[in-house]
Amino acid sequence: QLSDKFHDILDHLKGRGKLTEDHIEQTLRQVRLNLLEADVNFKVVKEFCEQVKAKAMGSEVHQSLSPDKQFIKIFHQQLTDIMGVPQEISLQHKPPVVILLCGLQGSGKTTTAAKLARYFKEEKKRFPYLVPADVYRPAAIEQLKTLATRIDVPYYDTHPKDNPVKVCKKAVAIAEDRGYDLVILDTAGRLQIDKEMMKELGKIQSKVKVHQSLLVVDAMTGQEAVNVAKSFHDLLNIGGVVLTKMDGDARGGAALSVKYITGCPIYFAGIGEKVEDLEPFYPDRVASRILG
Amino acid sequence: LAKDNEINEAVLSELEEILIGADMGVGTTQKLLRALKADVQAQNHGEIDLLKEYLGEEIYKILRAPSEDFEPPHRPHVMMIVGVNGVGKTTTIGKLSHRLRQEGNKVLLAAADTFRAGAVDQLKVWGDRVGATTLSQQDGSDPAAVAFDAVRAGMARGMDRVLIDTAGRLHTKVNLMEELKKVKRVIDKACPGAPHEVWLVIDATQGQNALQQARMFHGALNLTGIILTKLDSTAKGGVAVGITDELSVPITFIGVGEKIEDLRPFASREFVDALLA
Ligand SMILES: Nc1nc2c(ncn2[C@@H]2O[C@H](COP(=O)(O)OP(=O)(O)OP(=O)(O)O)[C@@H](O)[C@H]2O)c(=O)[nH]1
Ligand SMILES: Nc1nc2c(ncn2[C@@H]2O[C@H](COP(=O)(O)OP(=O)(O)OP(=O)(O)O)[C@@H](O)[C@H]2O)c(=O)[nH]1
Ligand SMILES: [Mg+2]
Ligand SMILES: [Mg+2]
Repeated sequence: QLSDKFHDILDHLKGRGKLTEDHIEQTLRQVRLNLLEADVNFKVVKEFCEQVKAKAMGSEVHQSLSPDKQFIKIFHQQLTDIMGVPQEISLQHKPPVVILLCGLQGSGKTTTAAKLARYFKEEKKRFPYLVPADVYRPAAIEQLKTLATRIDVPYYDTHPKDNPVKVCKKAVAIAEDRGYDLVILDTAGRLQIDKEMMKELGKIQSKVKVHQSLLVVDAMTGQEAVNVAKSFHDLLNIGGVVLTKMDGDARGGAALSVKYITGCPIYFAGIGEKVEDLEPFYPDRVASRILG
Repeated sequence: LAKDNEINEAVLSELEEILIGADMGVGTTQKLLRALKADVQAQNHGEIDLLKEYLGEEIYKILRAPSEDFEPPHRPHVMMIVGVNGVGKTTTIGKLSHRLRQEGNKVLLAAADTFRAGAVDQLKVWGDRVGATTLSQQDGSDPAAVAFDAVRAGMARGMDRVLIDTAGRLHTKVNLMEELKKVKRVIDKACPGAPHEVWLVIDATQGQNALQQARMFHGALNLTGIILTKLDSTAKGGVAVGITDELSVPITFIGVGEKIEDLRPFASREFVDALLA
């Protein structure tokens, strides 16, 4: 338990004036290892620890609070500041509101597209329209169509030979025509270093008025979460994140890395394979999980 | 990581960042750096490039597979492919089948992912692409039944290889892991001794959770191989070192893209060089 480790190191500070640099360093060494084991990116860990150290240095040890509790308070505050508070995605736009899902291969975009459609239909009384814009992966179109049919949500009839940019443009036009107020674009998985595929997303954003581009990230992602998020964020107008596969036992350090590097709110968490398995993202729960 | 050594602290930090950044994980990284610090040779040569070579050698020792007595494939040689969601199992089966077909094998694919939308269609596309028969049953049918029937068909039709695609599942889901064990038992019923291979697919973009995945799948199924996919990404797949070190399951192939030919036999030297680049 991290708090136990803090206690062991800091207990002898009771009654002393300040948290000394040496003791803070020792404690931060434990914190550092713990965060790295949780898959938080090492650069993020470094900066985070420096921030905690700066805040802890010279902070008075209160009589009412033991030094380890004091340290935990500072540490927890810093983590909470980064992770933020639960945020609801804003769909306050003239309909149809267009959401674009993007991310690495296999991160859970197609499943999340269906989950979001169901969520907005059932919980928020919207009329979603699902758009399969992945023409590359075998049977990706079938996958989304099957899910859409299951939740009784209309979908654009994409064919494998279609151009994804044209598909998105046509689909939004159809939505406007038929009064669907929410369009969810499911795109092919791609590497952030694949220039052509990243350009394709840029084209979709320029040809279609996309209100929310969401990066879908697998909770098990390792050190590269930072590079992936940074590239997607820099090249495209990413407004939010969905963290999937939170139902496993991954510590989820990628959440901290992604939030830290992009500043984007994590709106939803995928918590299972079924179409109902979506919930709002709770930053403080994930912060505790990352800390182990 | 103690400060009591000849090797420059700054150099050690830099090496640590390279290893951690490659997803080697804290445990493996500490073990390797301890070995480095204990080595007199390393202590006398503080330059980072030489130290990297030393580290590379240590990692290579972990990854180098013991020379296996290559067992000639049974007929049919049955291979079960497992792993968590989205790692690349189905695509890898497509690539493996292509290789096997090019070597002249008659290949049968079993669509034992009866759960996920589009899973059977996806495997069928690959089957058609490589000239392999794909057997499937209705959505929601028992994966064990699909596997059983496919292995029996493979035997009856004189297939050289039967590849079993399974649904992705998190290793924490007890009922799903039990389902997989059942699929394995049933395959043995269809063909005693089968499956001859149980390979776990690990996604290189994942972090330390992949080690836990490997432990759980190995405990449940007794893995005979690991495939590391998505090495064409910026991820280095360093977690494979910890997995090999702890479980001694050999890495057989790596996935380096989404196309049919994007599969290569695992080459430990190349992998280590890329890891430390
Ligand atoms: N356990 C769990 N599985 C999930 C979750 N979200 C998606 N999955 C599974 O992850 C796998 C990949 O999901 P997809 O929706 O196909 O992922 P994708 O990002 O569309 O994949 P590509 O289009 O190939 O890039 C599937 O097996 C899904 O059922 C989740 O929150 N929890
Ligand atoms: N870049 C890259 N993508 C890959 C590689 N292998 C698979 N993929 C992609 O990863 C995504 C998921 O592949 P699948 O084969 O559906 O993965 P899976 O493990 O069968 O997924 P589930 O059955 O849903 O658990 C697809 O978009 C593949 O094209 C690889 O080596 N490199
Ligand atoms: Mg998809
Ligand atoms: Mg699959």
